[in-house]
Amino acid sequence: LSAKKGKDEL
Amino acid sequence: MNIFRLAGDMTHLLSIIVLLLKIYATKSCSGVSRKTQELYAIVFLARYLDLFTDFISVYNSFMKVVFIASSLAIVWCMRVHPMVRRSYDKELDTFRHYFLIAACFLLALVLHEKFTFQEVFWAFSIYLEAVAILPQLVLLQRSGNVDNLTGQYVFFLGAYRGFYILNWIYRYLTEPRFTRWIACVSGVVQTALYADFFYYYFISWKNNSKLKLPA
Repeated sequence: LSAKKGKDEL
Repeated sequence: MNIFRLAGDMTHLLSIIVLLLKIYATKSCSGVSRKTQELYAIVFLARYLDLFTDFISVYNSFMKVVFIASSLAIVWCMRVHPMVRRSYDKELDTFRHYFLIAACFLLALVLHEKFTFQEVFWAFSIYLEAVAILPQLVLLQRSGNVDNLTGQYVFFLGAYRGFYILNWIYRYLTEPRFTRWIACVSGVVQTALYADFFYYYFISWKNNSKLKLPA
């Protein structure tokens, strides 16, 4: 999950 | 997405809605720092440069658009709307926010995850968000009396920061590789800035009295 590209938090 | 992050996003959204409602209903922005609002608009514009390059989720993109649009709407109201504009007290809102912008940008040039256009602007937005509330807190301190909606606006913003810290603790414990030092350290600094305000907010809430900050 944390390897996902981009920032997932606002 | 965990419950803490959702609660954080919702209180963040709520704070903006409270502020828009206050300005719209009273046609006045007294007690609101335009400088803080402009800093938030810059924060969102700088951070969400990835809106068109990285798709995370519909929720993520939707919230980004909402945050950019609502922060620009508030700044627009305070600068352009004839009635709201007149209620803005320039004399109270004297914080030199350009220094904050310059300092945060320099810090972002030095401290970032990667030296790319997007990453430097992302780091810049994180640092700027941490201190963006300062002009607002200084304005409240100066005017002493805080009206209910402005108090609630700052309260919800502080709650949003608190939930994000819980979210990071949760993620750190549940996601093996979750380390986001820039965001976490800046986030703790930002939340600490609210500590003083919260103290007085709770005292006034406990005593059921109007929120007043000491001079």
